[in-house]
Amino acid sequence: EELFNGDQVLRIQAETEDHIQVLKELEKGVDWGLDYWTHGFSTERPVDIRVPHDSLYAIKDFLMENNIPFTVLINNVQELLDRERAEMVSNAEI
Amino acid sequence: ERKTKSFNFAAYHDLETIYSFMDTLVASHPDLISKVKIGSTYENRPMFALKFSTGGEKKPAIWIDAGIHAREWVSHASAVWIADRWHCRKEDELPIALRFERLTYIATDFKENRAPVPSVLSQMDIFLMIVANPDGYVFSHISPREFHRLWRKSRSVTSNPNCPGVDLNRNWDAEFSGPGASDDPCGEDYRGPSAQSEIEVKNIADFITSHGNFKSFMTLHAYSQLLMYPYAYNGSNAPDQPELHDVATQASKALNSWHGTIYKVGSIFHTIEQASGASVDWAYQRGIKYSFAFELRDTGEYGFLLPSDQIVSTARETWFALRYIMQYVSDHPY
Repeated sequence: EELFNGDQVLRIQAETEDHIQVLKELEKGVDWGLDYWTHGFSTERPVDIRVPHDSLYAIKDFLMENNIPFTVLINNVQELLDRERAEMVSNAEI
Repeated sequence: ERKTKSFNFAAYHDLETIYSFMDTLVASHPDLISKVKIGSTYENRPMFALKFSTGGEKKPAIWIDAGIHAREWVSHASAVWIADRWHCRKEDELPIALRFERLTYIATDFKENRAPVPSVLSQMDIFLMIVANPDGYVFSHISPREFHRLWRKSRSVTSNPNCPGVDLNRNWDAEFSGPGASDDPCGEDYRGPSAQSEIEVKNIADFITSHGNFKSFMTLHAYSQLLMYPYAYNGSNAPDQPELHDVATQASKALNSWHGTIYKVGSIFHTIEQASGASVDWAYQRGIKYSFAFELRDTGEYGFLLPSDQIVSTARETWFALRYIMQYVSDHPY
C-alpha cells in the first residue's frame, strides 16, 4: 500500500517570466518525486504539485529562495485519503 | 442496483458497478441504447462505449469519453449521470425532481439551452465511453492490498520497471513526442514509447477511424474548470478557432447558468499548457471539427476527489454544456 503520510500539495503561483524559468528548471532537475497535478507554468493560473514529505523542506526552501509565492493546498494527503476511505465505506454500507 | 432508478448517482463507484449500471441501462432501453465493445485493455478488461441511437446506418456521430486520467473520478461519475439523461425522452418519464428543475430551468428563458436531446438523436448517434482507462481506474480504487487513489496513467509495462504506465492523453498520434510530454517513464505525463503504443488509445482511435463519420469529439477530464479546443501541441490558431471559441463560450455560459461555475475557455495550449499527443488534436487533425476537452469542477482542495455530494451538480452543469454543443453540432452539419 502506497502511503502519502505528510505529503503536501502546494499551489504555486508564478508571477513573472523568471519564476516560470525557475519552475521549469525545477521540473527538469533533481528527482524529488513531484507529482504535478496541473502541468505547465504560466502567470495566469497556479500549478498544483504533490510534494512527498521527504522533499518538502527542499522544495519550500527552493521556492522561497526564488521568491515564488505558494500556498499549502492540502496539508496532509494521507489524512485526506483516510477520510475518503471512510466515506466510501460508509457509502458502501448505505 | 437492479434498476437505474435506485442507482446512487451521488457516490463514486468501482468499475464493476459502473459496468453493471451500463448493462441495466441497456436492458431498460434496448430500442435506444446499446453497448459496443471496442476492445480490451492492457490487463484484458473490456472497453465499452454506450451507443445512443434511434436507428439508421453510420449516422453522423458524437464521441464523448471520460476518465482517460484515472484519478479524475468526478469525470467518470458525471458520465454515469449523463448516460442516464438520454433515455428521458418525455417529460413524464423524468424523475419528479428533474421535472421540477426543468420547469425552473425553462423559466430562465435561456433559449439556446432548451433544445431537447431527442432532436439531436434524430440526426445523430452518440457514443459515450464512461471509463476510457479501465485498468487505471481499477488501480485507483481500494482493494485488499492496494490503495492508489492518485493514479493517473495506464498500467502497461515501461522501460523502467519501477514506473509502469503511460499518460494516455500524451499517447495519441498528434505531434507525438513533441514538447509538452515527458519521455521519462517516471513522469506523470510520460508519453509512451510510440504513438498509440497504449492499447486503450489504439482501440479508441481505431474505432473512431473505422466508423468514419464522427462530427464531434469531446473528452471529460476533471480539474480546474476549463473548456478547451485545439491546438494543444502549439500556440497557433486552429483554422476553425473563431467558431470553436464561440461554441465553447456559449457552452460555458450554459454550464454557468445552473450553479454559477465559471469556466475558462480557450485552446489547450493557451489555457493550460503545451501538450503533444493529445486526443483532441488527434481528432481535429482527422477532420472532426467540433473537438473539445472539458476540465470539470474541481478546485483541487480535495485532491481530485470532489465530495460526492457535488457529483450530481457537477454532472448536471456539464450536461448543459454538452447539450449545447451537441445541439450546435447537429444544427451545423459539414
